[in-house]
Amino acid sequence: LTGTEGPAALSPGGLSWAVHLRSPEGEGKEETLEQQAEALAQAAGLVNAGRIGELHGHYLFVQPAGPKQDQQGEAIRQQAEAVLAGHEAVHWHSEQRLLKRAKR
Amino acid sequence: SVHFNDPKYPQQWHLNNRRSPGRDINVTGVWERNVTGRGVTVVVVDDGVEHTSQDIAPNYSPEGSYDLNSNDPDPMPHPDVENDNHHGTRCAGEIAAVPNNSFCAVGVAYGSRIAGIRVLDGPLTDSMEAVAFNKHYQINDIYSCSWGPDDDGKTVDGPHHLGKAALQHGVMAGRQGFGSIFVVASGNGGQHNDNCNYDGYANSIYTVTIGAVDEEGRMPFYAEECASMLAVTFSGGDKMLRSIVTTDWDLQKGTGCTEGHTGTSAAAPLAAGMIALMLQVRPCLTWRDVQHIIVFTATQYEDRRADWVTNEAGFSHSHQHGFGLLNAWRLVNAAKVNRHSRVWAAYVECLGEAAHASTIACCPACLPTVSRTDLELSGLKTLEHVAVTVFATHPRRGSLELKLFCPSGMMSLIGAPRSMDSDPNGFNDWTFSTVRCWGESARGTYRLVIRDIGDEPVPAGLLWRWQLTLFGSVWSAVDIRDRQRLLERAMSGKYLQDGFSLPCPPGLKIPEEDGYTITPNTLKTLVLVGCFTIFWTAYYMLEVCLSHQRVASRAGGRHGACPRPHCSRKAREEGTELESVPLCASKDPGEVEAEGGSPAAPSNPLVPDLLDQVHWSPPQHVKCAVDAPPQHLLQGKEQQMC
Repeated sequence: LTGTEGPAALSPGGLSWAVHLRSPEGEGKEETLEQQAEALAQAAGLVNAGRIGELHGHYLFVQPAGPKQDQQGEAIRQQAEAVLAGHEAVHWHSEQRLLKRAKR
Repeated sequence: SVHFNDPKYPQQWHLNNRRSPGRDINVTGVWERNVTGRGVTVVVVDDGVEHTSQDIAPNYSPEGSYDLNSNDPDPMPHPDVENDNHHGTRCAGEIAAVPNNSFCAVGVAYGSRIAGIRVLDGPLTDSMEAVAFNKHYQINDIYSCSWGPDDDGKTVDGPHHLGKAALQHGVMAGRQGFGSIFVVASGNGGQHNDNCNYDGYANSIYTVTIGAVDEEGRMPFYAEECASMLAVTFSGGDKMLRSIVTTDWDLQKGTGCTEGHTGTSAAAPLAAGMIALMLQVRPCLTWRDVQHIIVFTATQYEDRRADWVTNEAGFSHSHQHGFGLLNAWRLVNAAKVNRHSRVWAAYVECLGEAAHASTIACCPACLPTVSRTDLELSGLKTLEHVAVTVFATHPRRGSLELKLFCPSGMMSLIGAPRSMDSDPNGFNDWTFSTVRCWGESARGTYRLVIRDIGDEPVPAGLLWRWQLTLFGSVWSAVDIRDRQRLLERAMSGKYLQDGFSLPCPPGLKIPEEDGYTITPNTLKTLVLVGCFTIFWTAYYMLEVCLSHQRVASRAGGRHGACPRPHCSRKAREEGTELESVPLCASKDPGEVEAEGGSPAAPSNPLVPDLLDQVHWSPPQHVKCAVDAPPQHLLQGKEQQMC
């Protein structure tokens, strides 16, 4: 992540979503995307943790840090899903799950 | 003629096998010609790299490194309770351990630079994988990944959406547009009857999938078979056979050196090291060139159990060994003369819809025919990877067997039955791939044969849809044969010796996202330092102003708002004078002490002397003038004084 905090640091054990935004037209596309990502994350009740590596238009939104309860988590999930699914600028989104990887 | 003083080098049989000559990677001749990976950076994506190790430090690349688990630039492994985070360091040592340092061992590409991305020591998500695969991708040339989904014989997993996108982006934009090289280990699930075609990293067309063979050239007990395997190289076998000797961490139980590195984990870094040697002699090899050269140069060898089959283009492939053993000499010599002129082409044939779902047992064969007209648009002539995406339901996934037949009749077991896989969901658009038809004509009829080998009385599997995707080049069969001959002619080594070199395009300038991030600890330190500076500045200003006020009140206001501080005897006594002199006066404090014997400001000779110099040049002893920009000194008297 290019932001100042990684997903683990921002939201340890919290929820996070990868979001692919549709690329806007014209100049200053990157700035527009950044602004759009900020606004969208805010609308979804999440924090924009920055662009995902080198993937243009892909951002990670994370649950804000702080004490949480399961019920709150579910409410955050529902709100985030509803906002992300309904927003026209969102090309694709996916809640981030833990992957199981083994050394060989 | 290659000798090193590293104590374990004689035991590194994979580099120079004296007990069984020929059963090594054939690298010493390449080293003798000064091909050691110089100018190439290999990054180990793993649980960290102990870069302070004597064997790693001189070749370590901090620029290519990162810690995604702690989100800082240092990939140093963290000790854990299982003493298990030595994995990345071992892999790094295989690639780039420094020779002739009287310590441990030697790396395959000991002249290359080695970086580490720590990502396996904590929670891992798709987005983190995506970041790892493109991290510093204009610095790192080769990504060595000795890990993957569980090899338990029942997992079907691989890179998810972002990981796939990052792999694709890496081969398109990484390494100045020549494409990042992703080397992956094929898996250790042999004992669980696993197959690497159920591992999406191994299946990916963007990766170099490397399997292991033991010192005798046989598939070890732990290794997996698959149709997507490109080649094999050496690793440990059973207990009677030697493992790989390499650098180790020296934390916890580590000694800095190990003789026990094994598994496909140990094979993949050797391949990464050999590719580094290739890139030294020809830095502009594209990711596809690297795959092609591996296919063209890997050597088939006698192993009846391997079930070698030679395809229509003359390449021998085995599900156990891919196209054969990697050979550093052959790889480097081929790289030296390789011209990359192939356009990459893809053709997608979509087949089947949900409305036509068919019972697998009733519809064993699906027969799409790809004609010349179909291929005209893409220009595709000969095959490289053939991918089949399947959406099928079955109450016991492991009972399914999928075979793909290319037009030549070449069979690939793309989906091997797995006794331990009892998943009831089948395949949800899983993509299998094969490289066994490499170089063959793309035209003709493809057959996908699915069998239900389960014991269930009523076959219940349904094939909902499947899709055939052909990847290849515009080369004709004749071009392939010409290329084979060209590369074989280079195997004498004459092009390595002659100082021969083909022109290399410079590559693209692709900006990289500024990867440096400020960690919370660094941020806190900066804030503390900032606060301290502000506090000290305020204190200092207060001190100066107070002393000035005292001087002004004593002088009776004769010098306006800015009396000269050294006029104040009290200030001198209090020790504040030295601090205030550089701000307003032009004299060195020492000079002030010597020349300004009198505390009386109005008669101080320094002030008029300085102010009267219109064409002033800073004398050596004038501290203020040296520190300040010259134009400041030419401003008005008021400013000069303050």
